[in-house]
Amino acid sequence: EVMPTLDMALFDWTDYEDLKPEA
Amino acid sequence: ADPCHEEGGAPRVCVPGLVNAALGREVLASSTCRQPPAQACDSSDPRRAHPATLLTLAGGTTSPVCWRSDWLTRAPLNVTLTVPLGKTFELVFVSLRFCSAPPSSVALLKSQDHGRSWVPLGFFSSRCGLDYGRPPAPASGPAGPGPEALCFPEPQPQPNGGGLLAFSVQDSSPPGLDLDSSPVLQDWVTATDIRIVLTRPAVPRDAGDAEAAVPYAYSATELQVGGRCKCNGHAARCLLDPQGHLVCDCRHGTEGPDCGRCKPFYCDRPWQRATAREAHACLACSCNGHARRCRFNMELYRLSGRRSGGVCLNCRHNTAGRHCHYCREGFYRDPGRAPSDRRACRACDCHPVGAAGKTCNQTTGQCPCKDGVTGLTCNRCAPGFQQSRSPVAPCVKTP
Repeated sequence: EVMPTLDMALFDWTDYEDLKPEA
Repeated sequence: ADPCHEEGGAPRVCVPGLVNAALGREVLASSTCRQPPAQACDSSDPRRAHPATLLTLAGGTTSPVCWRSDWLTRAPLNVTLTVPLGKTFELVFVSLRFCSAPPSSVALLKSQDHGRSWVPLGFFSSRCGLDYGRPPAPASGPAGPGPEALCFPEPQPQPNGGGLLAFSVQDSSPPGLDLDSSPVLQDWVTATDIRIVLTRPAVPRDAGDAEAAVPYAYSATELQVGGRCKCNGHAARCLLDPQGHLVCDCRHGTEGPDCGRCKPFYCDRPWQRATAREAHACLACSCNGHARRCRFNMELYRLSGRRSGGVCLNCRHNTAGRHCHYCREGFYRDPGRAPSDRRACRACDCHPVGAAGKTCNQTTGQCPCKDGVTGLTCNRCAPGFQQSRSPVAPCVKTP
C-alpha cells in the first residue's frame, strides 16, 4: 500500500508558528 | 626517455649532468691590473686588458687569455677570486690554471648561503702549519668519519712556467662515504659560491725581505667548478626561469630552486631526497577530486605506518573527511555514482514535518522519521496511520 505524501495544506500551524517551514 | 621515471611510469632518481658551474659566471677579483697602463696591462685597451672575466669565459678564444692581478709589492699579498654560481651545486672538483708561477699558498672556500658565510674546502701550501695552522694532509685521506678541509701540497710549477690547482671533493672525503646515504657528505659538496684566496706568491719572501719591492702578479685562466646542479635527485636538468635565475626542472611532485620541498597538493608524505634505491617522490593527497589543497599531519602519517599523512582541506561538492571520502552532514552518498563524481553526495531532503531532523543516514539516505511516518524522506504516513492536522504528530493511528 503506497500512502499519499503528506499534504502541507492540512496542517494547522496555529500553536506551532515557530515550527512552520518557510514557504 | 624520461630520466626521472621508469618506462612504466614509476619515479626514479634523476640528476643533472656534470657541468662547469663557473662557465660564463662573473668572477669577482679583489685585484686586477688596470691603471696606469704598465707592463702590457691596460684595462681600457681590450688587447692589453686582463679582466677576471677571462677566468670563466664561455666559448671562443681571446687574446690575452689570462686574468692578472695588480702588481703586489708589499704585504698583504692576498688576492681573492670569488665565483657566485647562481644557485646551489654539488661540487665534484675545482681547478684553476695559472699563467705564471703558481702561488705557494692557496685557500679554497665555499659558501652555502650566497656569500654570507664561508667555510674552507681545502688548502694548498708548502707550509701548511705556518700559513694555515694545519698539518699536511695524510696520504690516506681524512682520518675522521666525515670529510674535512685538508692542507694539500702547493700547485707545482710546470715546464711552461704555469701550474695547475686541482681540488677534488673525493680527496677530502673518507673512502666508502656515499652521497646517497651520507647527509654529511651531501652538505660538504653543497655550495652556492666558490672563493679562491691566493695567499702567498711563489717568489720566496721571508720576514727579512717582506718589504722588499719584488713585484709579483698572480695570473690565471680556466677557472673550472665541476659539479651538478643540486636538485636532490628530483630533476634531470636545470633551466633559467623567467627572471633569469637558474632553477631545477623539478619532477616527482617537488618544487623550489633545488626541488627541496613538495608541491602544495603533494603532501601525503614528507619531502625526502631521492636515492638510487628509492625515488621518494612527493605523493598527491587523495581527495577524490573534491579538494585542491591539503596539509601534512605527522601524527596521522605515523599511525598509518608511514604511508599517508595528507589531510584534504576545503572539501567541495558537499563532501567531508580526511580524503573528502564521505558526505557532509545533511547529505548522503548516491550509490549510483563514483566517489569522485561531483554529484556523489545528494541532499537528504528530509521532510520539514515528517522528519525528526535534517540529517539522514549517510549511506542509505534514510531520514529519521517521526512516529507513524515512513519513506526515505519521511514524507508519507505508514500503513495503519493517517495524516493529522498537527505538525508535531503528522501521522496518527487510523481509528
